[in-house]
Amino acid sequence: DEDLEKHDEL
Amino acid sequence: MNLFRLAGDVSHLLAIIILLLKIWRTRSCAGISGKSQILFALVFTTRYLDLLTTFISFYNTTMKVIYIGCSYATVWMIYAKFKATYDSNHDTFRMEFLVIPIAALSLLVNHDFAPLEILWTFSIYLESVAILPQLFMVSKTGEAETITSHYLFALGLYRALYLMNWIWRFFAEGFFDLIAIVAGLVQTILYCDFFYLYITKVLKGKKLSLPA
Repeated sequence: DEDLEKHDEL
Repeated sequence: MNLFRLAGDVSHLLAIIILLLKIWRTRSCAGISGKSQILFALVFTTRYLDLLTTFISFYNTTMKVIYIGCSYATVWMIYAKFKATYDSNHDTFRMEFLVIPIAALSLLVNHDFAPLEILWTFSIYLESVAILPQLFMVSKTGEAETITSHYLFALGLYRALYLMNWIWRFFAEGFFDLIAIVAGLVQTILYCDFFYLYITKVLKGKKLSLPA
């Protein structure tokens, strides 16, 4: 899952 | 980016700055748990390693750098610059009781068994309980300075706002991250008792003191 590989939250 | 998340980030930033300014202007870190601050520095360091690998946005990078920088500055003030004012006798929580089980948990329950992902998971779990040494210290001394209460309120509010952000994101984007949500819930629940005291005492102009 790409969303999880890139954690966009702080 | 939705309003809850932005408000959460601002609240988090405000908490960090309130603490820095409190220590700097009073030249004292009395009543502040150095151990919680070490844990937060560890949280930011392990979570934001992706600064070196992934670019998300200017906002994201800037905030991460500010959080890490302020966090280390706070630790430095407590353990070096204003060391003489650090109340180590009351800061007796054992950090290893949190760090070791959480390291084990992050190895067992994560999204992906990869170094950066495990460190991210570790940081999420650790953040949820990193305030415990500070809350322990407040309960041990039975009181907190009003400015320290404001710090704790802003810090607790940040994750509560993130919970609303996750509800928003679930319905708006179909996005949810169970690890972050469960840890965020735990984190927010830990503050509930404090929130109650803050609203019933500090907001009415009284100092936060616990019944003996």
